[in-house]
Amino acid sequence: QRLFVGDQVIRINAESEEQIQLLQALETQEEWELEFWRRPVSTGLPVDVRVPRGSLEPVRSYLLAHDLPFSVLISNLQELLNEEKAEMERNQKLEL
Amino acid sequence: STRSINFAAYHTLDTIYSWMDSLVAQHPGLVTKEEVGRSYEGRPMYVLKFSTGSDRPAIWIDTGIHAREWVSQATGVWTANKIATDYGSDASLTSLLNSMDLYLLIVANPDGYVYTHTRDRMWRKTRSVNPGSACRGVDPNRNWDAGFGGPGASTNPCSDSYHGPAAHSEVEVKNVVDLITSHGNFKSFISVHAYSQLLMYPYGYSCSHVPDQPELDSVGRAAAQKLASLYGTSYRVGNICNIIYPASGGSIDWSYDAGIKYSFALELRDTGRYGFLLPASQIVPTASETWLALKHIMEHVRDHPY
Repeated sequence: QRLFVGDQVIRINAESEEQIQLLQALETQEEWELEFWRRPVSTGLPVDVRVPRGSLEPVRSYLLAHDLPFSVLISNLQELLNEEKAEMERNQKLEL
Repeated sequence: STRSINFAAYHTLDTIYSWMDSLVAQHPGLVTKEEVGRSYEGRPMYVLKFSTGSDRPAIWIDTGIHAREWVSQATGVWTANKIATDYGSDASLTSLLNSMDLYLLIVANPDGYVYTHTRDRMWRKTRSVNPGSACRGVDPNRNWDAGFGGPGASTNPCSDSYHGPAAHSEVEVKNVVDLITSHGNFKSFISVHAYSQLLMYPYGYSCSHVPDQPELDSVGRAAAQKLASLYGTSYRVGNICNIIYPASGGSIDWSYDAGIKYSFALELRDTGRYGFLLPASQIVPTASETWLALKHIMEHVRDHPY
């Protein structure tokens, strides 16, 4: 099963068209293996992106270097998935 | 035999399918489970049909065409139960089902859904093999014959928005297309997604307004108001292209172009921090508020025959 240990989901609130374009450039950056849950479209909509653990540092540097305001939505994706799985298992036992 | 189910929990495909049988058993005069075809990996695709008579116009609702959007499928389960249990006691729903049929496809992408339970919780697409590529799957909401291959869809099989080799190449899409086409009397087509809190209407493949834009916008805004009346959840309303981004090959663009005027897509709630991982405790609140919007749309469809 695919694991997401240490992966983070980051929310970026672009404040200008120029920042949207910077984020769109990130979409084509294959090396960091980013997964956009919500793509950069306009300043009115937040951008959510899953960042693999190994790419956290360069992505954060990129965002800071371009004054892109961001916050961490999910600090460790795998922890949330583990909780979800445990809850499902508890529920299945109850139903049985 | 009947099976109870916890609506405030996420469930496997087998559990959902098994529960469907129970729902049918409990409401034999109202609900039937029909196989609309098989998925790429051979899993049955079951639609619940709510019907009280023959030769009726119909409403279509599908949930979870994107596998990882679990609150969509869970909302489908809750909604099916709501419809079955409220029939006969809710006057408006009763009158609706006395004049129209309702089809509910709870798991529109069964292979992908199973894959999210067993291999990759973040999987979105189908599981079909792409010849010449190591990457599998097609985005089933870029695969419809509506501006197919246009903006907002990828030609790369490794992309999450890969449109596939041809329109309706995905059997999961083709099964629905065949059912809708052969039926010939659907008046509304609603697709349920998660998690951006949107209520959308066509088009996604073009940013031009559809002829029915004023009416669809008005219905959508009223539906979003009804939804917000329960917990204050705020939805944006508009056409796909302008409210998010151009996206070709989408299901409701196809249905609209096929003559189904009341075509809508919903993106259900997040609580701001979870995305595709909305906690199970949020399923019932999400489904409850969504029901108010769905009901408003369906009532409008009932009251505005065309």
